[in-house]
Amino acid sequence: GGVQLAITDYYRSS
Amino acid sequence: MFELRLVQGSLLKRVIDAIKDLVNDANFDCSSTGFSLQAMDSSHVALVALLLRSEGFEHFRCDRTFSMGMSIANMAKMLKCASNDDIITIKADDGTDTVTFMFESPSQDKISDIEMKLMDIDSDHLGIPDAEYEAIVRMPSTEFGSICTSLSTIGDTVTIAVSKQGVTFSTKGDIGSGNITCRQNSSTEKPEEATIIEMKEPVVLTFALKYITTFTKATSLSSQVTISLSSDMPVVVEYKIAEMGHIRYYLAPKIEE
Repeated sequence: GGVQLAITDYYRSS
Repeated sequence: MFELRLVQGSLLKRVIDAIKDLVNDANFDCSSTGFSLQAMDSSHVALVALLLRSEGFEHFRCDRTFSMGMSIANMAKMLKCASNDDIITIKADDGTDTVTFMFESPSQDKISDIEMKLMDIDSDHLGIPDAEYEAIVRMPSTEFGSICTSLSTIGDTVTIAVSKQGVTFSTKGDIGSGNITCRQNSSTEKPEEATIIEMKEPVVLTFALKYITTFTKATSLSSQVTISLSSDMPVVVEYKIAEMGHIRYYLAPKIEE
């Protein structure tokens, strides 16, 4: 259950 | 010119084993600092960051900073040609599209030269800011591995809850549910068997077990694992690599619909 978030929702391209 | 020599060749084999189920292709960044990698899994849910510092190698030469794109699966195949006690040398020249692995037996009576094709890989490098975490759990890596394996036979997700009482890993599935609590235990004479919980705030987060279980492939690299948690943030699961660096896995949480 639940929605899987992405790592790119938290960290941006540097 | 890039050349590194690692007497403990099995370490590189274990590092690649710890990455290969998560990442298909990755750019290895070579600089005077060391040999590093940052890569996401194909669904961009998890990220792995590896650092092997130059001081940890018996020989390390890197004339200029560059990246080598490699298929992790192919690298694992090439490393199968190395015995666990072999010394590994990795060499690449500027402008070439191949990398050479040399495996030497400790008695120098067998030398294997393996050439592997490099790849052009488009990959985003993510900026990961230094963060203060609300809870940090240090525990034996084998313990963490066996908890994840046990829970994944029951359910697909693990909820990690850190409180003053300890850290609880829980799951729920069609056949039932389970939870395992580890309490702080710093009195042990062996530091590698200790469980230490630093908590500023209680934290409860849920993660997909299939990713966490993949991270535990790094268990052989370190006797302890560090799990850093903050509400609404990716978890960081870190295995230190003695004298050399670390492998860190970042995983985005699951949230209620």
